Amino acid sequence: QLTERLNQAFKSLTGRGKLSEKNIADGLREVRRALLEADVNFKVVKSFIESVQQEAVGEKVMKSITPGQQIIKIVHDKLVDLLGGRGVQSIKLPKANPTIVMLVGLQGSGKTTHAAKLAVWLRERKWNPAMVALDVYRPAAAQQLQILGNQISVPVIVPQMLETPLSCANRSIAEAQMKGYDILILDTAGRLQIDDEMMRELEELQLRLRPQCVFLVVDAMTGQTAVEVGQEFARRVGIDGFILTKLDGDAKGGAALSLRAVVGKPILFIGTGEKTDAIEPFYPDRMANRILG
Amino acid sequence: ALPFGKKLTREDIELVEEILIGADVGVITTEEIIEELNEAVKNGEITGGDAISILEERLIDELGEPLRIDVRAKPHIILVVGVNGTGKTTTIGKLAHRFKNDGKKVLLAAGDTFRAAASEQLAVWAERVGVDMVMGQHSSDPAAVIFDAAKKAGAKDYDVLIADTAGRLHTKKNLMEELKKIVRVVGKAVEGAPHDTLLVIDATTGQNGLAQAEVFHSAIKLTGIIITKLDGTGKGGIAIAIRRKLGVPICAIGTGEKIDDFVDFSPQDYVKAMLE
Ligand SMILES: Nc1nc2c(ncn2[C@@H]2O[C@H](COP(=O)(O)OP(=O)(O)OP(=O)(O)O)[C@@H](O)[C@H]2O)c(=O)[nH]1
Ligand SMILES: Nc1nc2c(ncn2[C@@H]2O[C@H](COP(=O)(O)OP(=O)(O)OP(=O)(O)O)[C@@H](O)[C@H]2O)c(=O)[nH]1
Ligand SMILES: [Mg+2]
Ligand SMILES: [Mg+2]
Repeated sequence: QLTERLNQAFKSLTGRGKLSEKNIADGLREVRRALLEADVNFKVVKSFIESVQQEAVGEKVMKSITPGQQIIKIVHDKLVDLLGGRGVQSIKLPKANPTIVMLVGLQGSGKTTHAAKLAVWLRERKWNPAMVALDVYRPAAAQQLQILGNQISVPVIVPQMLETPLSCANRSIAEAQMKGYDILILDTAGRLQIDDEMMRELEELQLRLRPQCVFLVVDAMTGQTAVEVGQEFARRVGIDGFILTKLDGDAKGGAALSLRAVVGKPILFIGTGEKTDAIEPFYPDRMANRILG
Repeated sequence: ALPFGKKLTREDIELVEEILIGADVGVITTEEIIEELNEAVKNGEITGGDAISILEERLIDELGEPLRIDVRAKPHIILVVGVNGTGKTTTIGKLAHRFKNDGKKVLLAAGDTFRAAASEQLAVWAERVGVDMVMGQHSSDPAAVIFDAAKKAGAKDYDVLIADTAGRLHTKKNLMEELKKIVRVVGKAVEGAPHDTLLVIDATTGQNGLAQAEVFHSAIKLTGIIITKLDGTGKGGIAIAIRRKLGVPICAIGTGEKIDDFVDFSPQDYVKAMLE
């Protein structure tokens, strides 16, 4: 564990005076390794370590904890800060007619599953949701959302024969207005951020539909490329927040820090399982513990 | 060019670090590789070339021989496994297409009886490729479905059976036990089955990919790895750590969502793509 490794590195230090630059450099070498092992982006780690270094220089060595623990505390607090600070960031969903939430992201990240989870979560908060299957490419994609919709008793609108995603989305808005659904959750096809044609499809959906909230759905096991992905989706489509999925596994989830640091948008939810109730709000301090653990 | 007997320079090391870590090879494996390269340079085993070309050679060497599936048994049974969303079902469609083009009679088993529309998704692929598929009821025992498919493959003279399984996180003990049961059961249906067990890994996966491979390999012996989504910006470098630590060879890569976006693994091409 990081705490043990840092305590090893500082065995000879006694609780007196200030943390020397050498103490800090030694400690931060271990922290850097831990963050990289946790999949935090290489460049994000570099600037994070530099800023911790500046903060740690001149800190008095505290008597009650070991220097290793002290460095961890500085790192931990800074991580929590970067991940969004103490407490939960709440999602802003203005009333529109209907309010539109759109899920986007790479292939297989968990969008379809989280559309259903969000529908349940919203209904618990007195919304009247419907889901819209805009993935016209993946085999049985619409069926997947329909089956989930049946399981949770939420209506699902699926594309008609040869209908484009935009046309289906517009039709679902009309249906929502007619049937009184006050929020629509749009599930889109997985796509590479470097696939220009697919990104243009998303740009057009965003431009024409003006969703109130666009979530980038990201797999918690994503490695170094998370930054490129997040930046490109943010640049082309505009992202309001992230959903980090599959946190019921043992991936450290360092991508969370990279995305938050580079894109500057909050992580609003985490996915913790395959069932439709496995969604929770994102807690920065729990994530910091997970990344450093 | 590196002068004989010298160490790698600070700049060389930083460059190699940035490339390897950036490709998800992992900081520990990267440190080991740099240490080994340094030793080789000091001992005079490497006497020239820039850091990138000696790294390229080392990585290609590291990856060893790719796995080429050798359809000896009849039926030759391939089990496809991995965590959620990595591309197993899609890859099976591509594999089936490959075998069919090689003149093999292929059967698919829809062994994901859990996830919404999983069997329906594989059925679309079966139809696209033009191969038969065995499926079970939703929530039926996947081992039973795969057992039935294996029996059918033997009885009806199929050359290859490819069995799809549900995505499962390696941390879920009950799901890993289910996988062990599938392996036991299919071994009872056909002697020596499964003849190949392929772990499908997403090229965007970070260090968790090594944990996935370790747990899957210790639960049910893997014979090969398929890295999907290499058409994206992920480099799949964790495969190098997996190969070093577990010795499991890479079989093929997925380069897109279409039926022929499937390429036999070439260490040279893979390493070149990683280093550019
Ligand atoms: N364990 C776990 N599995 C999850 C979670 N979220 C999604 N999954 C699983 O991950 C796999 C992919 O989920 P999907 O919802 O199909 O992903 P997607 O982003 O819609 O995929 P594409 O539409 O192909 O891009 C499925 O097996 C899901 O059950 C999660 O939080 N935990
Ligand atoms: N770009 C790209 N997408 C891929 C590749 N392989 C699979 N996909 C996509 O990844 C997504 C998930 O693929 P699936 O085949 O459903 O993955 P899976 O492992 O069977 O998923 P679960 O059964 O839910 O665990 C789909 O959108 C596929 O089209 C690939 O090589 N490149
Ligand atoms: Mg989907
Ligand atoms: Mg599947």
